[in-house]
Amino acid sequence: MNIFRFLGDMTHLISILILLLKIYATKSCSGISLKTQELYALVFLARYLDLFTDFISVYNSVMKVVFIASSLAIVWCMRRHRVVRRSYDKELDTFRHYFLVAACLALALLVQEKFTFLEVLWAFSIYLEAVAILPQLVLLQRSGNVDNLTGQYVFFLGAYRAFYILNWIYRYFTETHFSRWISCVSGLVQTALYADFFYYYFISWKNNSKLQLPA
Amino acid sequence: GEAVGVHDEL
Repeated sequence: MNIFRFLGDMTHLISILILLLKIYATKSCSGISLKTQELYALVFLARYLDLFTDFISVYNSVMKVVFIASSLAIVWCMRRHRVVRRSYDKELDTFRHYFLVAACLALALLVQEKFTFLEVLWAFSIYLEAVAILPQLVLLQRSGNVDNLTGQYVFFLGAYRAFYILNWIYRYFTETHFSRWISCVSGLVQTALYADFFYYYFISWKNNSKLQLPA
Repeated sequence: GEAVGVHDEL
């Protein structure tokens, strides 16, 4: 494992911890898209079914369990927690995420490394992860004001994607048989979706002002 | 080389 991959995993983990901290400390999920969280839970469940078939390392297995458990916990809190669910911005979170699921499933059936159950699910999870942030970005755009923790959450998620791209570039040059064009193309699309957010994040950071997205 | 079906990234 190279340093970029490790930093990518760590920023991903930090983003989830920030989200859990926000929900736990403020007992509020305002500004957070339940649809994006549901998509992530689906992404992890579909991709990490290989927990039962392929063993890579203890690190990989532990991280997979952490990602599945935390994403389910977040969805559960937003839907069922007596206090937290009241702060959910339901009227702003109207992105039709089922279309994303259907489109990604169709794409995975057409484009995958091998037409097996696990490979189709794996490709599906990669495609879905690439676009899963869309409902969250739309929600932030609509609400305009972004609270600190929500801003940090999206920032670290974007940083995770950026580190993974560096990781692929590194692997491309250091490993003889590295070709993961499905992950790489999807990863580039996913990171590009953050470009706009990053732009406004850095502006607010530079001006030391509150993060605001244009309507 | 890496076998198809083994995904070592998260």
